[in-house]
Amino acid sequence: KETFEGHQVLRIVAKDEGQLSLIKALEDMSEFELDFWRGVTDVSTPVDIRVPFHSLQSVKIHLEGQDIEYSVMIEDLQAMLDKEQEEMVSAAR
Amino acid sequence: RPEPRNSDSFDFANYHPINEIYAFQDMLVAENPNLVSKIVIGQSYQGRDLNVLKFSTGGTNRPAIWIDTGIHSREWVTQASGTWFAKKIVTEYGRDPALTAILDKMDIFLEIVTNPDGYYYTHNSNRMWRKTRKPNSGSNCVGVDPNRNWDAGFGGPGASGNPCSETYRGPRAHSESEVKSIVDFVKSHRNFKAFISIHSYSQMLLYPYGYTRTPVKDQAELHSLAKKAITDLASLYGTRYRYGSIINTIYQASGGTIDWTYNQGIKYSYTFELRDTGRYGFVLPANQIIPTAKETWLALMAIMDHTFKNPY
Repeated sequence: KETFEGHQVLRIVAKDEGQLSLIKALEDMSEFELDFWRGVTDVSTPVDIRVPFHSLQSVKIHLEGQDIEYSVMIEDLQAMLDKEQEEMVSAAR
Repeated sequence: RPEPRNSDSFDFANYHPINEIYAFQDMLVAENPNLVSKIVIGQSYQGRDLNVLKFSTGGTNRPAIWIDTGIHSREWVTQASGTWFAKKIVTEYGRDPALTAILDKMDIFLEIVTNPDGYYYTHNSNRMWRKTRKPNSGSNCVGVDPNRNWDAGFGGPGASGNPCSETYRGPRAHSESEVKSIVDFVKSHRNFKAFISIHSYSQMLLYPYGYTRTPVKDQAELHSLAKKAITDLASLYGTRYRYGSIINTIYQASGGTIDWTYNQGIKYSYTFELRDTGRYGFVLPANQIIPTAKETWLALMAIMDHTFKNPY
């Protein structure tokens, strides 16, 4: 079973079209193994990306290095999934 | 989990594995033999039945409305909402004058688990799985994005040719049995008037096209109907939706479901992106299932009512 300990979902907001292109360029950086939950659309719409633990630091440095604003939408994905699972099990009981 | 004795005691406020949703479908059919029947339109790659619930009060090949949920398996709030819609239709027929008028003249088809292999996989192996589960020859990566596999701008920009991508289009249009089964069903039925494919998340109501900037010929009508639908949706809890064509509202996407259905002549072709915009993404808490389903139902009724009142 795939687990997601330490995976975070970052909510990234581009300031302008230039930054939007920089965010879109992340799609091709397969080494980060990013999972775009909400893809790049336009400057006014945030981009949500699930970032595996092993890439977190690199991705954050990459974004900060380009002055791209982001927030952490989900601190630890696995913790949320565990809660979801618990709810399902307790509902079953 | 104790088996619910009937569909009234089914727990709509929680997520359920595929076997429980399939059991619910059979229960609903058994309880409502004069309104609900189950059609198996094909099998998934791993051999699971592709179940479509048909809601009909009679007639032969009546004009029809299609609703599907769960084509992207990790979007759990959609399958859960689809289950609630099924019960809502049965409960409201004969009570709600608008729905009763629709069902007295039209049929409704509802496919709740449109990607069963993927859905099973999200419960047992990878909660974040989106695609089908068919292996791709020549690659270690599995699965095709079933919303890029349709013969509408297939292979164009807005889908990937890389089997490891979440938006992998597949080796050819309709290569996925989960997609081909709907294609064949829609083509053989030949009388669908509306086609609504439900995704999550980001709270949008979208109409064609996604593969080209060329506006659809019915753009004005689809746009104003979308506005009415999201206004009705927002009337319940104030949930705000954006709306417009796929390519103008989100991004270019080729091989998409509703581009194909629109090109088949099904004018009222829409895609929903349900909750959430806030903090949960695909892991929407179960306590938001029923509110999401209830508000979405108002938008669905707006589209179905308009379809009914504007025959073509």
